[in-house]
Amino acid sequence: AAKAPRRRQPKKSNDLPHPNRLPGIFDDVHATDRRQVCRRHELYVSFQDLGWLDWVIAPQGYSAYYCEGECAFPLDSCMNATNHAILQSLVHLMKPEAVPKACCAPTKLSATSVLYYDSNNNVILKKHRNMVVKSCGCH
Amino acid sequence: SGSTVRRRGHSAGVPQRRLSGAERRDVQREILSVLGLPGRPRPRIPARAPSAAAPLFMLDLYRAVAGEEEEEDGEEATVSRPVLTGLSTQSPPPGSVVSRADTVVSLVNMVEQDRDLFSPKPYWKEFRFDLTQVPTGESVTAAEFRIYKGRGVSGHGNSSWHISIYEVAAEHPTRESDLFLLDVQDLRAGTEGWLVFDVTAASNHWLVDQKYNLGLRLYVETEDGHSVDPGSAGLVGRRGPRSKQPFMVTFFRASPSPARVTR
Repeated sequence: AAKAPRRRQPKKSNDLPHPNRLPGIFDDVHATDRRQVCRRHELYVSFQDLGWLDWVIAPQGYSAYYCEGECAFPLDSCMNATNHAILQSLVHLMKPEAVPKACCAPTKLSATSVLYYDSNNNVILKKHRNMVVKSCGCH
Repeated sequence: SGSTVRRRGHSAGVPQRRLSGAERRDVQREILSVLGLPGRPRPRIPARAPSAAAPLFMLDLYRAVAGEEEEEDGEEATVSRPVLTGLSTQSPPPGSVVSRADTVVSLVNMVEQDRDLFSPKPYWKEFRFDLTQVPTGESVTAAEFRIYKGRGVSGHGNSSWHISIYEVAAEHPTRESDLFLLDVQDLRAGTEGWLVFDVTAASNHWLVDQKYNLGLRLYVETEDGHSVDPGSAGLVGRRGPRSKQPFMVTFFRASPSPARVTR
């Protein structure tokens, strides 16, 4: 069974909560033998690895996550499928060459904030929308 | 770095493709543009362990916001904005949620002029700020001027002082500048802590055109209107300890539907 995403405690300090780090860190082995259902996976964007901690005050990085997995029939409830995706997966079942499966993509995104110095030493706190995947689904 | 990356609980790592120098620069440029930055900032002060008042205040604000983003599930996170006319003894608290800011900028106090005890009355202190970094496509929702008041010279202990902040609207070579009253506070002379003044009107004015940015002017008067030198009243300026230097904080909100800029 797919590993349910862990519900993390609110982060008190700026330590990295996950051993996985960007760039390019995925949290699941792409096993061909078992199909992965569409769900959220770990992806940590590390400002430290990018060498930006001379101007970024906080955080040292943030969990962005990403969506991956099969949207194969039957699309059960945990896959946040749209009605259209359900129909598309039915048609795919009948005509796999003509119509692809629905795709696994974010259904809810949220913001993350970054505190940094600009080149004039002003301090800026900026909220960036749609930077963190909250949930995935079939579209 | 091309090293094999290990994942918790799995021995087989996932090989990471090594990026060329050009690719690495592209990756950084792309992430910077997603963060709305034209390039990589190069501050003169390293970001680690900020000690000046403004970064410390902004770090408090960041923690308040980051905490809210963690708890909220998809709800719009809001940026706290300090209580407008508040007084605090430690570093300035983030205060209660008043506006939903998308960007908060704390401005460095660039220039400071004093008319002090060695000049004719009335005494005052003037502050100017660097407005170059103003987010495009966003409008000011609030702006505050924060200045620390220490004990000041003795002898005034229980009397009451009247501290007022003006926007310098226009300067004249031969006569006094034109001033526009922004905010006033009455407090006991012996009071200590951060004073917060609402300067939203001035901030809006400056952003219309930076030529209007002639700064803020602060006066201190006794109850019967005698001018008091702000420095001897305990008001800390640019030459004071870094953790108590004055600064301005401006809260911006993105325009309702900013056109997605095609890149």
